[in-house]
Amino acid sequence: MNIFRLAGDMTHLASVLVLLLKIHTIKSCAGISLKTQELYAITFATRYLDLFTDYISFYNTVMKIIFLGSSFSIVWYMRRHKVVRRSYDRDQDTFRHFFLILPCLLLATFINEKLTAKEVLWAFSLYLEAVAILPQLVLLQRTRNIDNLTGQYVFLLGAYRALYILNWIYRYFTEARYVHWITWICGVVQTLLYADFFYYYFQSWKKNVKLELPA
Amino acid sequence: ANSASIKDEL
Repeated sequence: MNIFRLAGDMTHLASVLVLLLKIHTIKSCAGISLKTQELYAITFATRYLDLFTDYISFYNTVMKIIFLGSSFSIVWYMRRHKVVRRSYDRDQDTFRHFFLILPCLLLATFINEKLTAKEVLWAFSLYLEAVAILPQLVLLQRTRNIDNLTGQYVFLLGAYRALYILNWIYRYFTEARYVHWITWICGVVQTLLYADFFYYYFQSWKKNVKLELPA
Repeated sequence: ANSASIKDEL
């Protein structure tokens, strides 16, 4: 494992911890899109089916369990927790999952590494992860007061994706036969979706003003 | 084995 990959995974972990901190400690999920969180839960549930079929490493297994557990518990908190659920911006979070899930499923049945259930679901999880942030970005645009934790959460998620690209470049040049077209294209598309957010995030940082996305 | 079939990333 190279430094970019490790840094990417740690940034991903940090993003989840920031979100759990907000939900668990402040008991608020204001500004967080339940749609995005549900899409992540589906993403991990379909991608990490290999927990039952392949053993890669202790690190790999532990991280998968953490991402699965955290994504489902965040969804649980937002839907069921008697205090947290009240802070959910239901009326603002209007993106339809269905419009993302269906095209991803169709695409996965046509473009995959192998036409088996496991490989189709793996490709589906990559397509879905690439677009899962969209409801969150839409919600951010509609939120007047983006709190620091929410801004940091989205920033850390974007940083995780950018670090994964560096990891792929590194692996491409250092490992023989390391080629993952589907992963790469999805990863680049996903990272590009953050470009606009990054721009405003750095602007607000530089000027030391509150983050706000133009509608 | 083809390295592309081993999915060791998260």
